[in-house]
Amino acid sequence: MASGTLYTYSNNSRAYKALIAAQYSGADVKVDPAFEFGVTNKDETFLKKFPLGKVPAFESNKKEYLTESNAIAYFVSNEQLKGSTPYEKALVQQFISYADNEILPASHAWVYPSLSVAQFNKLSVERAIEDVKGIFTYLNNYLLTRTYLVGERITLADISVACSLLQLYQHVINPEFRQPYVNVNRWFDTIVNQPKVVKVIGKFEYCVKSAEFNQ
Amino acid sequence: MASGTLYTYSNNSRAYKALIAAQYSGADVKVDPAFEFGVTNKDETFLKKFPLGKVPAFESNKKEYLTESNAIAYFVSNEQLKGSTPYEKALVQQFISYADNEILPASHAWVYPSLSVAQFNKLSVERAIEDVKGIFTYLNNYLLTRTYLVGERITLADISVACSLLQLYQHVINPEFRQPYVNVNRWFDTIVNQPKVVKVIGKFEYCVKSAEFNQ
Amino acid sequence: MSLEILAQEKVWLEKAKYADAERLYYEKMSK
Repeated sequence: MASGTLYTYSNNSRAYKALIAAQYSGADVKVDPAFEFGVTNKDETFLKKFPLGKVPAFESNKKEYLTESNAIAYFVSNEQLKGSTPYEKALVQQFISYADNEILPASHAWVYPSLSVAQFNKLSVERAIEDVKGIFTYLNNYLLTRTYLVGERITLADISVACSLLQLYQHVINPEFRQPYVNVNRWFDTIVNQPKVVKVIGKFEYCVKSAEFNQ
Repeated sequence: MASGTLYTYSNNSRAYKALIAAQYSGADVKVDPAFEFGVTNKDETFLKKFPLGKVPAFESNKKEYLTESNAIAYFVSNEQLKGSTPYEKALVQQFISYADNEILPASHAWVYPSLSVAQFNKLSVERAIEDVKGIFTYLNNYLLTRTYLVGERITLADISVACSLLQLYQHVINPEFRQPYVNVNRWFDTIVNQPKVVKVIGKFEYCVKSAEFNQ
Repeated sequence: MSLEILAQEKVWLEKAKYADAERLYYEKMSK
């Protein structure tokens, strides 16, 4: 696995994926302390390496450049994180895709308006809430008999899905909403309280009262 | 790599990824001829295997179940398609993510209203067109000195990105729009005319006149 | 390609809106 520098702003749940993976794999990944979002990623040096100007972005010690959080997490992972058998490797890919294609869109559509980061549209938010219920129902059934999403140990599947759920559990999913999803809650709580995960995200604070849009 | 049955409707560019990968790897992947979208994927037998009811969905000959097109494509791929070195494997992941997270949303936001399968919002479509220009500019620069996206042979990176561009090139990107993006056009044309790709998608027909929203 | 089927596919048409919101939010927080 590679070592190098990660460029990101703080509290970036996409960056967390790579940082958590590095904790497990032992890869030496340092966050650039001088990075200033909106400034550094617009300057010429950065854009030469990362033409899209997006973060997280990774520069290995061998001057290999990567963008897209899944790619960076993959690059700094060890084999265990990627899945132990061919089928498990594919299942890990499945959950990584599920996190990006299903969970994140629903999360953004609920969380961002609720944090007043995006405009509030009642129908969109209601639809997002229904989507999140569908996601939680699916995961809850899936995790009935499992400790981890794939195999018997933590993989990039758990890391990706958990990171995609962080903002939901932190800002909008209050105790009443999450109460029925016992298995998801158990699994999520296990992940966010792993010492290696705490090292990256800190002590996780669950939502008490759902955030609401404020003009 | 695995062999088995793919459940999908026809002309599903997500399903194409797995089918093209199987052509290259030699995996024996058959599309279920009896599949009827909206019927089969809602019946109990299907939902027991694939609780989300989505396609493409894959059932291997060993009764292993997968959803998410990237996971299926990965599962039926050989090592060459996944990337030859650790860095190349990560670059393949990067382009797979880029296709899903950047290209597809912009494509859908332009193509769907233009095909009248989504409401037309002038600002949204204009924004999508700008995003597509950004994507094409990035890829055009990247492909200036490259035949394939990663390494010296076709990989899942080429397959994923090409499949994510199909609807754009087919429905809305007319000759005038695409004229400046010489390298992307060259690369895309190379991919869609590979005999193994033609076996899956047929002879590709480029957009002549951009589709427009019709109430 | 059946447009009917396409219409049933779940696609994220508003991604740009949220991507912008996210970027502006974190740029502001960065300052």
